[in-house]
Amino acid sequence: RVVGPGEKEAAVDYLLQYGYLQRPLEGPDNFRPEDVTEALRAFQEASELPVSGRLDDATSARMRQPRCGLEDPFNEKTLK
Amino acid sequence: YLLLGRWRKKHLTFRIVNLPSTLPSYTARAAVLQAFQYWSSVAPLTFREVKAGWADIRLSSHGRHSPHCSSSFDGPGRVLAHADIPELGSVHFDEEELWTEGTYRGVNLRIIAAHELGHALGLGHSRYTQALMAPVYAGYRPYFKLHPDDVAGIQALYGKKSPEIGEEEEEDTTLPTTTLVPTEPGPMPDPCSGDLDAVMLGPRGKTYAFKGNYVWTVTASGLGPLFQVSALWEGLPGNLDAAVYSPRTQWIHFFKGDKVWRYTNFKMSPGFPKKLNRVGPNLDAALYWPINKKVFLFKGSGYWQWDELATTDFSHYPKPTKGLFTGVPDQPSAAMSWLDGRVYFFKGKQYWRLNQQLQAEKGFPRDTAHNWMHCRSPNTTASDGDTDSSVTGTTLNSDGSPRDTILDVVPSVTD
Repeated sequence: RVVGPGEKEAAVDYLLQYGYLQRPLEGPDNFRPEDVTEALRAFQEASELPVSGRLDDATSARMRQPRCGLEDPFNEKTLK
Repeated sequence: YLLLGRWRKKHLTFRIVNLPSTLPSYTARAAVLQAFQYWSSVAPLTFREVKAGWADIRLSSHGRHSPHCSSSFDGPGRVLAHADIPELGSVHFDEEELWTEGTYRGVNLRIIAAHELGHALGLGHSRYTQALMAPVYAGYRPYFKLHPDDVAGIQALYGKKSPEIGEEEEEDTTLPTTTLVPTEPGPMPDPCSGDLDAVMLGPRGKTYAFKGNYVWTVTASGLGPLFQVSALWEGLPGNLDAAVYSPRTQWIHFFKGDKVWRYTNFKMSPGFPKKLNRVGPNLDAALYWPINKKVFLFKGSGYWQWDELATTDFSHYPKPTKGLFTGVPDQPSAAMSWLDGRVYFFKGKQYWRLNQQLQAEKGFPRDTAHNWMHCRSPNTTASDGDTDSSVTGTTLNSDGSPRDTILDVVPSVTD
C-alpha cells in the first residue's frame, strides 16, 4: 500500500510528539529517511507490532489509539 | 518500567479541583479515590485529601486550551490525559473525552486516573502493553488490577508496603481533610463465589452487592467495578452485616456489630454512626418492604419490624421469621425487596425468591453467582434451565418505588 504524504506527515508528528524522533539542534529541518525508519522500528517494537520500520496499517492504527499525553521513553537504546 | 523521579516523602496530600463533567460527581470522585488506592495498596504511600489550599497532587479537567496548563488537549480521542512527574503534582484530564465508569463505552476514568497518578508518583511508560503504565489505553477492564511491572515500578521507588504504617515526616494537619486509606483493604472478593455480606436495592434502582471491604453494582448486562466500600460511602467500614435503602425516607442504613450508619446517597447523616441498642447486635440481613413501607431486620430465626419515622415498640420483637416469611432460611446472609416487587433472601451461595404473599416460590433456592452475578457455573449448561428470567432479563436502572418527603426525624431504632 502506498502511504500518502499526509499520513506520513502525521506519523512523523506522532513519533516526534512522543519522543521516538528527536529534532536535531543543528542541520536541516527534514528528518533523514533512516531516522524515521529507526523511530518506526522503536515504536513498533514497543507496541508489540511486527518490526519492519515501515508505516504499515497496523502501525498507523496503533498511532490512532487513545493514549496518555506524556512521551514514551522507548528508542533502540532503551529497548535494548 | 521506567522511573522518572520520586517524592521525598510517602505521605502525600491531594486535592480534587474539578473532574470531568460527563460523570456524576460522586462516581468521578469514587473512581479517583480508587485510583489512589491501587498504588497505596502495594507501596507504603498514603494520600490525604485536602479540600482547599495547596496539595502535593492536584487533579483537574480542562479543554483544548487552559490558561493554567502549557499542554493542550486535542478533543475527543488521541490524548486523554497528562500529568507532571514528581515533585510537580499536576494531573489533567481532557474534558472533551467521554469519561465513563462501569462500561466499555467511552474512557474509564478510574484506569486513566490510576495511570496518570503513576506518572505523578514518578513512573514513566511501561513497554508491557498490558501494564497500567503502558502509554496506550487498553480499554475498560471490569476486574482491573495492577500489572506486575506496575507493582515492581512503584516498589522500586517507594519500597514494598509493610503492615506497619508510621515513621517519618511531615504535614500540616490544620486543613479540613479526609483521610484515605491507611487501612489494609484486604483481598478483593470474587463476585462468582456467590456468597455475600449484604445486598441492597439502592437509590435510582441500582442493585448493590457487598462482600468484605468491597461493593459492586449488579445490572442486567453485567457487574460494575469493585469499589472499596469506604470509597463510595466515606466513613463506612467493610464486612457489613446488613444494608437497606428506604425509598420512603431515601435513607440508607448500614449495620455492623452494634452500630448503625445512615447515609443519604453517599453522604453520612450527622450524628452517625450510632449504637444499636433496641435491636440485637450482629444482624444478619435487612430489607425494605414497600407494601407496608417498613424496614425488616433479621437475626438468627427472628425479625424486627421498624418504622423509620415513628417510635416503634420493639417489646414484641424479635418475632419468628417463619411466621411472616415462609420457606426462607434462618440466619440469612442478605435480603432485599427488588424491582420486580418480590423479596429475595440470600444465604451461602444460594438465594430464595418470595412472592407477594411472602412465600418462597417453587424451584428455589437457586445459584446466586449464576443468576445474579452473570457467572457461568462449570456444572451448568444452557439447557439446565437454571435461569431466573426475572433477574437476568430485567432492566435495573429504573426505580418505580414510591418516594415520600424526607422527614427530619431520628429513627427510634437508634439512640
